[in-house]
Amino acid sequence: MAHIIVVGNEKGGAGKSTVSMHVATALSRLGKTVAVLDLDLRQRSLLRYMENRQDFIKRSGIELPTPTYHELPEIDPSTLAEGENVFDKRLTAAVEGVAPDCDFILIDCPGSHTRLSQMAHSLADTLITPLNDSFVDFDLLARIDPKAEKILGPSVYSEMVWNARQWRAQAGLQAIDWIVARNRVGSQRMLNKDKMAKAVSMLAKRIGFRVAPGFSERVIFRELFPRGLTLLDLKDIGIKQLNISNIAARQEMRDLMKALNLPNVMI
Amino acid sequence: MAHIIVVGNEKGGAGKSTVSMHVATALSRLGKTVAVLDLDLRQRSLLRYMENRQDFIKRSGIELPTPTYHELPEIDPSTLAEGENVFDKRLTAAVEGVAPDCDFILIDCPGSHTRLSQMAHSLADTLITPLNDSFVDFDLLARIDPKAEKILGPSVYSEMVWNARQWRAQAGLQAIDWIVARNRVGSQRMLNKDKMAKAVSMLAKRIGFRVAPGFSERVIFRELFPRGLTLLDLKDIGIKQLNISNIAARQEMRDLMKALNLPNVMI
Ligand SMILES: Nc1ncnc2c1ncn2[C@@H]1O[C@H](COP(=O)(O)OP(=O)(O)OP(=O)(O)O)[C@@H](O)[C@H]1O
Ligand SMILES: Nc1ncnc2c1ncn2[C@@H]1O[C@H](COP(=O)(O)OP(=O)(O)OP(=O)(O)O)[C@@H](O)[C@H]1O
Ligand SMILES: [Mg+2]
Ligand SMILES: [Mg+2]
Repeated sequence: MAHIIVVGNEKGGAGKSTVSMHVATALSRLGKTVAVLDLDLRQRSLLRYMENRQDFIKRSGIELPTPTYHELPEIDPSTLAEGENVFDKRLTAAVEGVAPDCDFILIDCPGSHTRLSQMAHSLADTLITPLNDSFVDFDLLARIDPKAEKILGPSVYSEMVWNARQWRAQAGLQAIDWIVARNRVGSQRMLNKDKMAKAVSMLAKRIGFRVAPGFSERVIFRELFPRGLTLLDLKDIGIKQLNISNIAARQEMRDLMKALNLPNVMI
Repeated sequence: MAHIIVVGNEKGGAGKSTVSMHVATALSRLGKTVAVLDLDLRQRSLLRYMENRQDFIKRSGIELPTPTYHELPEIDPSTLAEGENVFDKRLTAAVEGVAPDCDFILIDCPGSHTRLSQMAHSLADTLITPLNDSFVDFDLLARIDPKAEKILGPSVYSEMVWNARQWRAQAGLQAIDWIVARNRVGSQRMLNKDKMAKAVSMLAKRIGFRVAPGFSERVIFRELFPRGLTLLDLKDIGIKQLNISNIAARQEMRDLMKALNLPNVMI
């Protein structure tokens, strides 16, 4: 049965699609069979990334390990049972359709609150939540006092995760392994960075997630999007010499993959 | 009649709420009467910013110029005319309620496609679209070829703006002054940064928006959120000496306000 990785955060621009593309590509490069689903049906950044990758492979002739993208099947609403939600049916049909043939299913969620995203969170074996290194983003996880020293209570997104956990417990499913990864972290030592690190680790203990090493703010994480590439592909396209920032980025990628602790994945 | 400034971009995390708070506060500090509306009814980052600001003013006793936040009025659906949309009614009621008493109404949009956001775009005198310095964000404005040299066609967000413009033209309203401001721009000289600058200016000519100088990636733009402050308030709270980055940030703020070309605003 495929292991389901969901990448979610209701806050816009946290880095969900970026993390999704990098984790899915890393798993493909390790020889795993990976299916990806993009639940952001209008923006479709992950689909666009995959399209650019296919286009690059076709134009360059270079065979790159690649996840396979799957659309959610259309469902005729008249076939739904009483009280059944069409989005739930589309998602479960997509997952059941690919699960037998792959090692991992990676699901990218939109930066807003949708029924599809709620449903995906309750299907997650592993949930990765990227987080900008900012209290604007932290505010969607929990309320904190103005000096950022005391957690005052959970916010809308952590409540949604809590509900997904309850649903899984009632269904007798294994608990979600919830991992929060800071993203676009600044390079210099800064007070804000230290405060964020403290606040995230305080919250981890309180609501039960693991904190993974994340990504720094590096142009290599975004500049390859037009060609559908990631920094892991650079050797295959003939770039032998990596600069310092790209070497550090590869290390950050490796550290994240290790922290995810995925079944049968040796880093 | 109040001048309506809408801050919008369907792409999550572009910097809409950050730009909204800074522009609204700058106008208040210039002695203008500013009403703010937050159309992200679930995330409410701008409301949270305003709450933190009120809380800081109360606790510190320091009088800071402050925009006034307004909720969208609840509308009883049974009072709607045939075919009238409840969200349209809530937004127009909110705008009409505050317009007589203020110089500016600033409306922050969510990072997704909603009816409220569509409606707000058609009410805009000035539309500010912040954009991360990344082709992932650019993809929501337009499709571009893999070498980022040719614009292939508009994307979902620019099509939505196009529709709002059509609507205004048919209603005999003045054209929207559409301004795109790059945000979180890296400090070093980078190929990606140059390519983005070229692509944005190419698109500006093609679909008719102005490009404003934007904000660099600076921690000062985000670290004051827990206290509801902006870098413009630092003098009032007793910080006389600004560091180099904060001086540069003030200049970026001043350049943006100048570029907006707002009525009766001298920078
Ligand atoms: N570590 C990083 N370094 C530099 N840029 C990054 C990094 N991570 C993400 N970005 C950029 O930040 C922006 C937001 O990232 P992304 O689109 O992946 O977030 P998202 O959470 O999927 O957004 P949405 O809420 O719109 O779905 C993009 O422009 C992306 O290129
Ligand atoms: N110039 C900047 N420098 C540093 N950080 C920034 C800058 N602009 C925005 N940020 C940070 O980037 C993140 C996204 O900004 P913000 O929340 O304002 O975007 P948004 O477009 O309103 O997002 P959403 O789509 O969720 O509404 C936040 O964590 C914010 O603190
Ligand atoms: Mg995304
Ligand atoms: Mg916002």
